[in-house]
Amino acid sequence: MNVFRLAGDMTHLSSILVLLLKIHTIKSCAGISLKTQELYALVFITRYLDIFDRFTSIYNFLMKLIFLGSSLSIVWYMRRHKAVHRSYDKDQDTFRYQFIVLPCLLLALVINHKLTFKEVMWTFSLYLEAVAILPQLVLLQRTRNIDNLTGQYVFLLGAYRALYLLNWVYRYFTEPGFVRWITWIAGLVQTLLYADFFYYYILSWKNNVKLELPA
Amino acid sequence: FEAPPVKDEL
Repeated sequence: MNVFRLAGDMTHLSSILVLLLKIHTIKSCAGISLKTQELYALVFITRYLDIFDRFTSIYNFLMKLIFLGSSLSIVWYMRRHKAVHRSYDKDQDTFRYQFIVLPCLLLALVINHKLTFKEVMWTFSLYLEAVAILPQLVLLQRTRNIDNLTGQYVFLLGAYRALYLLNWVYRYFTEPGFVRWITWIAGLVQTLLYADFFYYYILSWKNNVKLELPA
Repeated sequence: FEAPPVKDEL
């Protein structure tokens, strides 16, 4: 464990808490893409298949439970909770995510460390996580006034993977033989997808104006 | 690709 990875995990956790706070307190998910939330639930499910048969640390075990529990409860809130579901803008959240799930699955079948079910699912979760934000970014472009919590949620979500990139650089230089090409490339693509959001988010923050993404 | 890496990260 290093400071970059811990900061990354805490940033990831806080992004989820910001979203849960928004949904639970103001009972609204306006501007939030259910598609992205469902993709994230799928990412965690396929990533943590080994939660009971590979024990790394209490920390990892607890964080996996938190990520699984929170992502599934967010999907539940947005689908089942009456007030929250009413605030969900399904006409705008139209990204057909089979366009990303299937290619990620095929890619995971072709490029992986080992052709076993768990290894392919784990690799699939990496590829899927890299592009899972796309429905949310598309929705943000369509949403005129992005509220602060939604902006903070997306920013923290992008920042966590950027911190993980620093973690991989640190581990590359401190742990001989630490090479994770698949993870690195997926993580880099994921972070690059946030590039223009980061640009407009920091601009809106500096000029103290409402966040707006050009369509 | 190299052998499956240890999954020590989240």
